[in-house]
Amino acid sequence: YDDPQGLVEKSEILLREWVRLYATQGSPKDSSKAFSSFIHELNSSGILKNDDVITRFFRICVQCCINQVYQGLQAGPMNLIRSKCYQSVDALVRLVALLIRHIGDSPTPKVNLMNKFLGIVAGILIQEHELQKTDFQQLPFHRMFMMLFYDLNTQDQVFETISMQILTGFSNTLHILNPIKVPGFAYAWLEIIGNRLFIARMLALASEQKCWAMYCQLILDLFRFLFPFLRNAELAKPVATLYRGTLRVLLVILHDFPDFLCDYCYHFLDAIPPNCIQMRNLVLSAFPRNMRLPDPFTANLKFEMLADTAMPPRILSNVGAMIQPASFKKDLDSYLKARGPVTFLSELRTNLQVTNEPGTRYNIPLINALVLYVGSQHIQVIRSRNQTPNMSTIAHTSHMDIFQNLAVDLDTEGRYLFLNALANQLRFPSSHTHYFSLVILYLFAHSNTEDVQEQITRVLLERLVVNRPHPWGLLVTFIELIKNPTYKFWQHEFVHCAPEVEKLFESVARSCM
Amino acid sequence: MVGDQFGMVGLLTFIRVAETDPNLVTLALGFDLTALGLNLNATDSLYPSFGGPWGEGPVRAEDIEYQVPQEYNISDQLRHGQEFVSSIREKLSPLKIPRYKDELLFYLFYTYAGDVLQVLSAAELYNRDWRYHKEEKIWITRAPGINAVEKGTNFERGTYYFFDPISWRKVAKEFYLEYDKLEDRPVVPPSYIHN
Amino acid sequence: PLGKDHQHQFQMLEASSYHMPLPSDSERMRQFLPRNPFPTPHYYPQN
Repeated sequence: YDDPQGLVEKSEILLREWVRLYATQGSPKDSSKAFSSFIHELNSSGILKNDDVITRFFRICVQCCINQVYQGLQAGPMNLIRSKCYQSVDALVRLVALLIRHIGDSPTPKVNLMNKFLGIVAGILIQEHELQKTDFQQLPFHRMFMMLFYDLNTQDQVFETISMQILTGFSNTLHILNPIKVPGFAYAWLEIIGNRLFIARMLALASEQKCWAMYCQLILDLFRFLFPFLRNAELAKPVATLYRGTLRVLLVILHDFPDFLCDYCYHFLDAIPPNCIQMRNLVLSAFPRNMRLPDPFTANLKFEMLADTAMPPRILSNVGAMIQPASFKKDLDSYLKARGPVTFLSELRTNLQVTNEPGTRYNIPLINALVLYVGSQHIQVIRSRNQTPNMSTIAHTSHMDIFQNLAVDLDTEGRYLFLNALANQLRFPSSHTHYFSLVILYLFAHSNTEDVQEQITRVLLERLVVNRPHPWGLLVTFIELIKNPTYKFWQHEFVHCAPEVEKLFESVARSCM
Repeated sequence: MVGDQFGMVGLLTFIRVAETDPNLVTLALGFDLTALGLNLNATDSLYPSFGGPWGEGPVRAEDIEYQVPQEYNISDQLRHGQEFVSSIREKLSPLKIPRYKDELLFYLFYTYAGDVLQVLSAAELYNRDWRYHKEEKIWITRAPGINAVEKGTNFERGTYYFFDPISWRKVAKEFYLEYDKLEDRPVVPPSYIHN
Repeated sequence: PLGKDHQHQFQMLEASSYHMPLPSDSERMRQFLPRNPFPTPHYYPQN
């Protein structure tokens, strides 16, 4: 870094002096007394002279705190290293927070200084991660981000005025430091985004849910990291630990912020491997906080009886834009409108098989988007004729052509993924849950091969036999399937294919009845 | 029936494996989520006391930041005009140093550097026949029942107990002890004598 | 099969799992007694 002569030594001495002042004069809450004396020393040492010197000073101090941990590892036990690290890091972070608070009057220099420090810590973290390899220590970086987050989120009107910039700065930094980028920091990373204050600020206190999209991005970063290990069911202990921690965070969000999971459900479904049935059920089980779910086991429960069935779920993504390439989207739209050309149907499978994701031959996000798009369009068309979706209004349409074609033309893997995409729509009472429940039952009733009925049963049943939670729409649909004699469910060979399966059906049927 | 893993046979296999190798199907079958340390039936929100992804339960009450009135802060001092007016710290019950166990005295000595507590705890340790070695920077006391193997006018050699702040326990050690390296009785500031 | 980069990610994750974050890493240090700064002998621990 070709630091000016003597700057490193000077910075280290200043840091040590500040740590002492912070420890003796300050308190976990307020170090203004210590700061009011120390700021003059900083100034007279030329540290505040200009941006460049401050940046160097920050970097040298951060590096000091990092080195202290690695040096400590040679000497003593982790608990002593921890408490020394806490002392130095908490003091440094407090100094940074006070400099942010007192630098200039307008928000901009404050935000710039904060982002500068976050960037320095992130840069050193990435560098250390590459240098130290499996000796990398997450502790000092974790502590730095966490304590700075606490300090900048105290009830202080100066920080309140830049609260959105603070949350954006931290979200961007954590997105840059996502687990794929720095896997050695993954546990600390999840500790930070799963921290109670971080959740509070991002999901509860930020006005008008302004930070929800950023928090969604961070959860997606986590899912993307886990995807290959979970898809391979490689639940070695390190992955199982991260997965279990993820479930705990998701449970808190499901309990406290179900609307967040409802709104971003489509994003999450693309990022959860098909074999992670419980985690997917957890996301699909979320329902809007102000909604009262009717008991799915209510006798003769009909969607039409529920007021919520009239409303579509909130969809924050532009589903149409997710259907690529544009030429495919154009052909799709023209088929939906004109129910032609028929070649569109015969080429459908190849369009869905284009994927660069190793380990699967199908483009799962595209299948999910196609199902959601065609279904949404179909509901609109039916509504535009002042009708409601039912077994006859959904039949013999270009939309149902596509679903029936996919049910018949795809191979077993493709059909499994397509039926999963349909089942992913079975959530809380809404026009989508109602419509897709009808589509699944329609396909079951009108399929010309038992394979389709078997795979529909498989897709629904595997979501029911796992530990709770189970999405409301899934239960209602399965109950209809096994109760309504129209579907002749119990006459199918696959229902009796093995004693365990038969027992399973009977127990599910009993709990449903 | 469908012959590969995408039909009922696939599900049946998965059910059978669930009995023999649960780890392989943990992801699908999942956990009993009510056993992850969260009270999912709570009517209040969970996040304010969430203990983090690997916490065993909610955080302790003392870890949760509450905005308390400034007057309640025992560490901060109120600023009225220019002078600092201390807050409720005088109303706190005085410390009863002589009643604390050795280990707590060592804790106060090592964690309250540059604070009067460090001196108060040192003075009490001195009363209990511990002596602070100014060069080794460590507390030392005689091992009960073991006499010095060698004694001179200003030194002795024998086995002594050292308090090791790293492993946080008493460690017996052979040692050549020079009396002038031991600190005399620590001087407690008069205002704290009543403690 | 997992790609090479996944193997690297797993190794780094596994290595860091031997020093998992502790709950205290995310908590402020608590001072349960008020501070009384005092000039202690130089040979006492100073931090």
